[in-house]
Amino acid sequence: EKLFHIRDHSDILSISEQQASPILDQKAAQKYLAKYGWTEQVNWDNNEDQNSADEHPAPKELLDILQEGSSLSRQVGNTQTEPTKSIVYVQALKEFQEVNGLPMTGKLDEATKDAMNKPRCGVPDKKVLLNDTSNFNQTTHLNSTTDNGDGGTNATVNSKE
Amino acid sequence: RKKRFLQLLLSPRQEQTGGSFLQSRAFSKSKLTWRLMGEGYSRQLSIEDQRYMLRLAFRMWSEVTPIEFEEEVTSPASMIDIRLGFGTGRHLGCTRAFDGNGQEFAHAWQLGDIHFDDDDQFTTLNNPNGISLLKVAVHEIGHVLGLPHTYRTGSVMQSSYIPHEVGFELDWLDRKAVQQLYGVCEGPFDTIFDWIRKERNQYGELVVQFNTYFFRNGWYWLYENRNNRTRYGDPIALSVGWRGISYEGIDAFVHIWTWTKYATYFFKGTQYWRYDNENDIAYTADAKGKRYPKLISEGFPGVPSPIDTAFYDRRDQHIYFFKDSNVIAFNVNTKQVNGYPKRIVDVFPGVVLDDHPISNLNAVYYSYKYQSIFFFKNNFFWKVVNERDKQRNPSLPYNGLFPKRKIGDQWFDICNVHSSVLEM
Repeated sequence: EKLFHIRDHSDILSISEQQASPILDQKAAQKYLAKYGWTEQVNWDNNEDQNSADEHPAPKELLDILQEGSSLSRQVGNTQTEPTKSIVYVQALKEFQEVNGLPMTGKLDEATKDAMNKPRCGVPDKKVLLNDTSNFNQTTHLNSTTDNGDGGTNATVNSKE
Repeated sequence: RKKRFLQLLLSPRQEQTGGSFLQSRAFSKSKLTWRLMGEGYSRQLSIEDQRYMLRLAFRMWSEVTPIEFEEEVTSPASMIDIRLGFGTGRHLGCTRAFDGNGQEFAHAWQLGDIHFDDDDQFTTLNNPNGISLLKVAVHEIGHVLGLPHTYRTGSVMQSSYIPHEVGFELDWLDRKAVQQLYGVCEGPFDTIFDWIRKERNQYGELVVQFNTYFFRNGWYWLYENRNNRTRYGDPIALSVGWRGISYEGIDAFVHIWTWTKYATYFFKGTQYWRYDNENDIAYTADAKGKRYPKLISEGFPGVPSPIDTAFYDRRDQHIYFFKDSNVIAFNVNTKQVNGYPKRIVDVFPGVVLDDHPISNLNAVYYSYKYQSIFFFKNNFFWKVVNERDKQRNPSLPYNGLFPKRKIGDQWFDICNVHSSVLEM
């Protein structure tokens, strides 16, 4: 039996042994985006061979870029260079901001952190099904949450490749 | 922009091919079993509360899909289609650990199991604090059935948890999404009718309102025409909503409405009841003390029984009884059936050759919403030509039947649920 001291057990009901790590910095945000398939589709198939994003840390050079504090959006600018992994993360962040009705800054602002820290389902938003011999991938139907007054009937933008 | 434009160009073809892909990612059975695993009970709620919430969540999907879900507690776990459980951290042999209180509250595997993070505070229907177990369960069952996340406002498949003030339901687009995978509900009905009631509005004025009902076996649905769906929570057992009549297999409902007559009747087999609309119960006896149910042959001389179905036509004040390939018109004023029986195809000819139900109708229904008569047989209906149709096209035959259409194309989501959850 779990140890409690209050008659109605509220001390063990309200305080959990383990708290989820909040998304506070860019490293955590990267993990979040990777975990839920925003940077790369997640292999998700019947609880087998499940690769958690925790087991795939971001490349060191990318972490160095982020930890320097420089804004990746400045680096991207209007260049037409081939996308680098850093750009992938910025684009993923912008995409996340867009579907959550946030300004697409590419920066981890407070509103973006709040959105990432909301209670959510653990199923990735973008995932590939391993056992599917076709090239069918499941992706989230990315529909902006901004209300345009028509009761949420915006056209669906399917981000499948 | 270029990527989105390309996707728009390709989308019709993608949907066409995507449909076949989606088909392969859906259950192929129409009845699925589920179980809350004994080793996966939550510490927060009573076991009965947990099972009740899950039962309700599965029922909500049943109400909009041709799938029935049955809670199975006796078979070996390996034979259960969907297994559910609560756990924390590393749990239930799952390779994806939960993260503790906050953020991730559950996950599910397509065509597989559902896990809930017991470090998060799940609550039941009446508790507004915490995370609604019902809403999370409905969401995760959606994944099991094959639905991905969406960011559409109002969808139950949004990835983030959205608290709701009043009871949430599956909206039109969520229904259509799952029906793309599993199809729509189909099947014949026993009878369909509009039930008229007189009420006083807020100003004390007498107003006449109607509700549309669909009967099948021992269940019924109230159909909300303005919302294009059934009432939330239907079907309901006939015995609950229609007291005193047979509790299954009703053949017909007839509402006689003239300047001097106002009576409603239910028919089954060779018998009929008169219904007391005021008290919402069948009469036990008529004015002379003769008990109900009575024989059709007594109350409607000249009408053979058992009948297939019947309806009352206000235009000519006849009840049309249908049996096999024949129709019998009973005059409610003279109580006679002169000139009948006649063939259905002669009284109600098809507008298009060879498109006619011919015989053994399931139901005939006059709709006040559509101001038309409809014939029902199996999964199809035929609309009867009315005055407006004739004005637009005078060449149409009187009482002609338009070509058949699927019932599910006009009356949506009238779905069975498993008998074990009928009483919920």
